[in-house]
Amino acid sequence: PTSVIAVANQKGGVGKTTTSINLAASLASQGKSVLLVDLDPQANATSGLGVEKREGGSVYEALVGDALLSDQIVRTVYENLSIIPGEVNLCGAEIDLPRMEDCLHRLQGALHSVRMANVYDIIMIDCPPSLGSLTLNAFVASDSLVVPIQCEYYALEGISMVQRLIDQVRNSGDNPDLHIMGIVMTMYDGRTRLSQQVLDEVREHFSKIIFETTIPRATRLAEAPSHGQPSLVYDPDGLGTAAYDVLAAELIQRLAVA
Amino acid sequence: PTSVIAVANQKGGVGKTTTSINLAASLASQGKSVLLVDLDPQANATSGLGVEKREGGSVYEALVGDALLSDQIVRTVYENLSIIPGEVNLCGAEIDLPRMEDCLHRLQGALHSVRMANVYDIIMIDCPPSLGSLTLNAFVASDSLVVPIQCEYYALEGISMVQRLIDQVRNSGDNPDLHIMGIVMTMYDGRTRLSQQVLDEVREHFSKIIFETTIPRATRLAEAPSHGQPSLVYDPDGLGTAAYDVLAAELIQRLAVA
Ligand SMILES: Nc1ncnc2c1ncn2[C@@H]1O[C@H](COP(=O)(O)OP(=O)(O)OP(=O)(O)O)[C@@H](O)[C@H]1O
Ligand SMILES: Nc1ncnc2c1ncn2[C@@H]1O[C@H](COP(=O)(O)OP(=O)(O)OP(=O)(O)O)[C@@H](O)[C@H]1O
Ligand SMILES: [Mg+2]
Ligand SMILES: [Mg+2]
Repeated sequence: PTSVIAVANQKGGVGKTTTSINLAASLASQGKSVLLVDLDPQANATSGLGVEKREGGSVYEALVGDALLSDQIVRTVYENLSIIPGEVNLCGAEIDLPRMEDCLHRLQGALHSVRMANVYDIIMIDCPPSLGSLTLNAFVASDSLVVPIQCEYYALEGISMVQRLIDQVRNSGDNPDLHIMGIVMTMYDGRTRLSQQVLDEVREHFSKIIFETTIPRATRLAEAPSHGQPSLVYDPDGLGTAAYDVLAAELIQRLAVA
Repeated sequence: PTSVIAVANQKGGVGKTTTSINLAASLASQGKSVLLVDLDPQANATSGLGVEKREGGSVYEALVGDALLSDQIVRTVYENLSIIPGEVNLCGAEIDLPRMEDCLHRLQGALHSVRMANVYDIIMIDCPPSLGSLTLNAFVASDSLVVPIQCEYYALEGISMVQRLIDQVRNSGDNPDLHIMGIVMTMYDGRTRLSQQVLDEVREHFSKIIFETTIPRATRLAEAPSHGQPSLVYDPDGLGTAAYDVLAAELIQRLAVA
């Protein structure tokens, strides 16, 4: 069966897109068939994989109208990895969706046929940094969440908001089984005390769900998107690539026992 | 007269809150009377200044109802610096506001009496990372914008979206005079080629509006919020403090000739 996983955290700049791209690419290189959905109007996951943004090419039409999501799927040059690109129009959805009937179930409905076709092992959704209707739609449409947390103070504060939103979606009955598949610590910089303090704190409070793998701060991870390549292509022997490879194996392990 | 400035960029984690707090603190230390409005449901500016978050203490009630904004103003322990705290309920505004009449002018209306009272030289609004109704309200309510841009690739891509939103607000007549007061480059790391490339690119394309001052990547800037202090208190002799001090002087200069 297809697993739908949202990569989400309303805190900005914590590594959601970097994790979506590189985790998806590593999962694909390990033989999983992956569809990446770029739900962010910034469409960073789209440009980070070197895919062209096309007006009308995103989930937007399927969210606010009746367009078929399967028509929007684009194969990337990377084996086993396809994407539904993002586009600027998605920011219209933040204003349009709240005015629609059943506005929280639009993505779940649009993804239904893609999911039932069982073509993909994993559908991964890169979420924008907000708690608006796009992110809420992703929470309702997903089986579980991967929550990236930067090793910095403000990111620590943001965890309670993610949990609050999960509880809201579970308790309202919109998606009663939603849970956090794992917390992944990102941009860990061994030279700073702050990184270690935040890591220790998250390990202590979320010991059951935090991934073993920590993603180090690595400049080449930040350079890769300007070449439109995932890290395993841009910097195959780098620290970032190795970390995302191990994270992918850990995620596959957790899916197997789920 | 009072100047209203929104610190905004829909890209997450580019230093909006760090700039809001430290620019406001430096402006206050240079004798300007400043009111900081925390418009982000994450309320990072509030905790970064060591101010307590109180349910009902934010602009939320004034946005969706008729509460008086002046009742929400809290003096900080720092001279010349007051704040309207953020709170989690603000994320309700992203869903509630689009359903209201005149939803883009709610903050402008609520701020009107505070502005007319002429108590503050500057009202600075820390915006959330999104293009939803909270940020749109800030664009309509402000005279100008300060746009922080991180010296990284994705941040570079985000500039066109900010410009698009400004054009939308100007052309619709909601705020015809809105303009960018300045672009401030943040987290500049002299050790990486990427930082220099992004800085050069922004200097080339936006030479008229970029601030001279560049904010360096400095770990003590990221540590300060966990102590609830602005950088000029936590690390008075540090690089981050010096940069924000110079930026404050540059901003005052630009306000004088505006
Ligand atoms: N491990 C890392 N090491 C170094 N740089 C990183 C790392 N992870 C992400 N970055 C860089 O940090 C910035 C923020 O990361 P990214 O854009 O992936 O975060 P995000 O959570 O998707 O942001 P947004 O909230 O805007 O969607 C980017 O410039 C990215 O290249
Ligand atoms: N110049 C700097 N040097 C080092 N760290 C910094 C600097 N500026 C900001 N940071 C850190 O980077 C992270 C992102 O900054 P900040 O939270 O201010 O960005 P933001 O744009 O307000 O994020 P959001 O989009 O979530 O509102 C924070 O952990 C902050 O402490
Ligand atoms: Mg992103
Ligand atoms: Mg912020």
